[in-house]
Amino acid sequence: TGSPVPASTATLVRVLKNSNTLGIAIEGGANTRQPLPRIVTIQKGGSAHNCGQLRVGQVILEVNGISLRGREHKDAARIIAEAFKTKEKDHIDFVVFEPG
Amino acid sequence: REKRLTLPPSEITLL
Repeated sequence: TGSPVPASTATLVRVLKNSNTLGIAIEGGANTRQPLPRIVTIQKGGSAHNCGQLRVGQVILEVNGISLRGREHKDAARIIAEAFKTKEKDHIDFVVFEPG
Repeated sequence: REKRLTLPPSEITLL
C-alpha cells in the first residue's frame, strides 16, 4: 500500500465524540503538494482538542480503518465528516503519523 | 522534489 510508514511514528488515536464538532482543519490529499491530509488547526472545545492526543502537523493515514492514501482532499474530508456524523460509534479511530 | 513543486497546493477543510 504505497511507501512503508515507519511503524514507530504511526499512532492509533481514539477521539471520543464528546462535543458537537470534531474541531480540526485538514490540508492535503492526492495530487497536491501535501499527498496525505495533514492537521493544520485544532479548535478549542472540539472533540479532537478534548482528546488531547491529536496535534497540528500530524498526517492522517486512516480513519476507522479506511485508508486515506491516494484519496483526493474532498474524498478524505467526506470520510472524516461521515465518521464523525455516524451514530453507529461514539468515537473515531485515527491512525496518524508524526513526520520528522 | 521537482514533481512536488509543480503540484497545486491543497484546499483546507474545517471539520
